[in-house]
Amino acid sequence: MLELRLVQGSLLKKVLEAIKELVTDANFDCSATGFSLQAMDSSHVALVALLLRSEGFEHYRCDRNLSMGMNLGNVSKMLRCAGSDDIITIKADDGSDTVTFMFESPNQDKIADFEMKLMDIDSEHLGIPDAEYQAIVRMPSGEFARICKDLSSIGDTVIISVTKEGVKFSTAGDIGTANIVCRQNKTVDKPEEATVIEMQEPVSLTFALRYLNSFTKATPLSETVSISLSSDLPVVVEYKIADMGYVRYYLAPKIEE
Amino acid sequence: GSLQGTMYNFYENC
Repeated sequence: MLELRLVQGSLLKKVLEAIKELVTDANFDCSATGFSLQAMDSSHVALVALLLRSEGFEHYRCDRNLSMGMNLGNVSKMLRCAGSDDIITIKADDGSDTVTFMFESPNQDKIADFEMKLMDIDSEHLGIPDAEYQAIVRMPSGEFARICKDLSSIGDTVIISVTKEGVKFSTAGDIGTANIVCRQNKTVDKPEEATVIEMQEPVSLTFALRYLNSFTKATPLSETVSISLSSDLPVVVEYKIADMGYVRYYLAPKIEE
Repeated sequence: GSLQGTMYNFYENC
């Protein structure tokens, strides 16, 4: 028996909007520790990892580990029927081949049940070891989304370089080139507006902008984003989900021949 | 040109 009750249902709505473009079908894994997902895009160039810890739910009942295969587009269609202030409960009976999303309005005067058939998805699970990154940039998520969007109108790939000057985003295309430098800036009145750069050593990597742009669909989840870079690893773009967990995107770099 | 890496260049199936 699975019954997960999330008072801030809007978080789940935003999570689906954040991942449904990158991944079509995926398994949601439920265990005592939380509700998670790991899935790659069709080209295996990018990977998304979601964690919503059990403590973040008002009620979390998961009698035994469960993996539920779903089409994320269909889940998104159902969750769009929930109000942004609704309480969302995910329910599934042991051995049943369906999952139910229940939406309760804040004053409990409207209760909706959406039931969806589960799918058999044989997805791979990659082992992602914790790593020390050569540079970690924390910046306003809207700022990062704007940079990725602007640069993709000039070129297809972006070189992200971190030096003691700051973090530089560079691209080039048929019409010309673009360079955006963001310097560390801690003297802001609100901490979420700060740009903080932790650099162990300078690093520079090249990435396809279309994946970074699909990652920025997670912007509504968090005011800030962290970008972790190391010369021999995929970049990790992380949006924390307040008090509950995170959506983490991994993107393999372009490898110079 | 440059080749696009994939997750398999960096992480193992577990």
